[in-house]
Amino acid sequence: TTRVIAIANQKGGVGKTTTVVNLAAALSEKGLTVLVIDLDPQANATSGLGLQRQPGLSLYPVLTGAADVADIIQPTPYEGINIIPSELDLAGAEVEIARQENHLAVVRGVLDRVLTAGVFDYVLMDCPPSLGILMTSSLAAADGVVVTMQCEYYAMEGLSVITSLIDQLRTNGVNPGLRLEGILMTMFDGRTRLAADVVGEVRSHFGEAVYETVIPRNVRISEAPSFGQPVVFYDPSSRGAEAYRAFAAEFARRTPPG
Amino acid sequence: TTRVIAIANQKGGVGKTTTVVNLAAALSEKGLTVLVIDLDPQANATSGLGLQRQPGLSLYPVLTGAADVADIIQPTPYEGINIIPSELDLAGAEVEIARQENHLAVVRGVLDRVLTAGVFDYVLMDCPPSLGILMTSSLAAADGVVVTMQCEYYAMEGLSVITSLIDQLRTNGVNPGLRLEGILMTMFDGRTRLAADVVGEVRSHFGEAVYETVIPRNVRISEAPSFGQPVVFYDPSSRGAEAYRAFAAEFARRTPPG
Ligand SMILES: Nc1ncnc2c1ncn2[C@@H]1O[C@H](COP(=O)(O)OP(=O)(O)OP(=O)(O)O)[C@@H](O)[C@H]1O
Ligand SMILES: Nc1ncnc2c1ncn2[C@@H]1O[C@H](COP(=O)(O)OP(=O)(O)OP(=O)(O)O)[C@@H](O)[C@H]1O
Ligand SMILES: [Mg+2]
Ligand SMILES: [Mg+2]
Repeated sequence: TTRVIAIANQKGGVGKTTTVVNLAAALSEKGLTVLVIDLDPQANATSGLGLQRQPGLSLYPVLTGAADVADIIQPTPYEGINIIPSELDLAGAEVEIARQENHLAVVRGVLDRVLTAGVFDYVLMDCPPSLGILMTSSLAAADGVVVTMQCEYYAMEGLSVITSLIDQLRTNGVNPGLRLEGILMTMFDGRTRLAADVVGEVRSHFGEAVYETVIPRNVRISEAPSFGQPVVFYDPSSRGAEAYRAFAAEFARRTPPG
Repeated sequence: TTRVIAIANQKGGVGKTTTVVNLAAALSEKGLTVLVIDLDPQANATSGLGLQRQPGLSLYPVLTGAADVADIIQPTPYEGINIIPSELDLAGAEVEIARQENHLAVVRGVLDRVLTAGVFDYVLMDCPPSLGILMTSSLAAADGVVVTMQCEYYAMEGLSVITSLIDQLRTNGVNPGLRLEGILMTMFDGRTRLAADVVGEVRSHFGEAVYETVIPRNVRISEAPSFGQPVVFYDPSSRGAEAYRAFAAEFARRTPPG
């Protein structure tokens, strides 16, 4: 069976897209097949995997019924990684979903055929920085959530918002199987006390839920998107690439493919 | 007259809140009076100015008509700075505004009394990382927009999205006076080529619109929010505080108080 994982956090700029793109790359290196779904109208996961935004190629026409999901899935330059790309029209998804009955089931409804076909080992959803309906409907469609978090104060303040949203969707029956797969600390800068303090605080609150692997701040990670490549392929021996490979191994151990 | 400025960018984590909080602080040091409006349900500007989130204290009850805006304005610990705070209920604003007629005029409608009373020299709106209705309705209520931008690739990719949204609101008559006040480059890391490349590229595209002042990446800036203080007060002689003071001087020159 396919594992459907949302990478989410309503706080902006905490490494969601970077994690989706590099986790997909590192999993594909191990021979696993991944479908990335770009749920952000900014379409950063789309360009981070080497594709241009194209009008009409996003989940939006699937949500309105204008297109079939099978026609929207695109290959990427990377073996084992396919994508449902994004473009600006997706910003209209919030209003579109709100119009439909039972809006929390909308994303699950359009993806069901893909998710149950068993073609992919993993589906990774790159969520926008939001608490809106597209985000909650996507969480309702997922098996689990990886929360990425910068080692900074504002990011820590917002952590309980996303973790309680996950608990709510599980306990109110919308998605009874939804799990917090783990919390990934990113952009760790070893030279500052703040980063070490934040990691210590998050580990003391969330214990085992926090992944052992911590992603360091590494300039090669932020250079890679301008070449449309995950850092894992752009600079395979960089600290960033090694950290994301270590994360993919830990992720696959804790959330094994079906 | 009061100058109403939105600090906006749909890309997450690009220094919007940090700029609102520190611009407000540096302007208040010059004897000017500022009203900060926290339009993000994450309420980072609220905590960054030393206040706790409180249920019922946000623009949300004003939008639904349950409260009067004058009752929601709170003092902060800092002389010359008042705030319309935020809390999680504000996440419901999107749906609330969408229900009303002429939703682009809703934010202007509820703020009009405050904006025309002339009590404040500046109103600074901290926008959420979004392309939703609350964000566009806020832009429709502003005189000008400061766009903050990290010196990174994904942030550069999204710049044309916010600048064309501003142009659209001006040319389609929703807000004929709306100006791009300027683009502020933040989190500049002098040790990386990427940052210098991005600044060069943005200056060549947007020319004069880019502020001379560039805010460096400075750990004191990211430490300050955990003490509920702008860096301008937390560590007045830090590179971060000096950069934001220089920015406030440049901002006040280009966008003088009424
Ligand atoms: N470990 C890292 N080291 C250095 N730079 C990083 C790292 N992780 C991410 N970045 C950079 O930081 C910025 C923010 O990361 P990213 O865009 O992945 O976050 P996000 O959570 O997806 O943002 P948004 O909320 O806008 O979707 C990007 O420019 C990215 O290249
Ligand atoms: N110049 C800087 N140097 C170092 N850290 C910074 C700087 N500016 C902002 N930060 C830190 O980077 C993070 C992102 O900044 P901030 O929260 O202000 O961005 P934002 O655009 O408001 O994010 P969001 O999109 O979630 O609203 C914060 O943790 C902040 O403390
Ligand atoms: Mg992203
Ligand atoms: Mg913010």
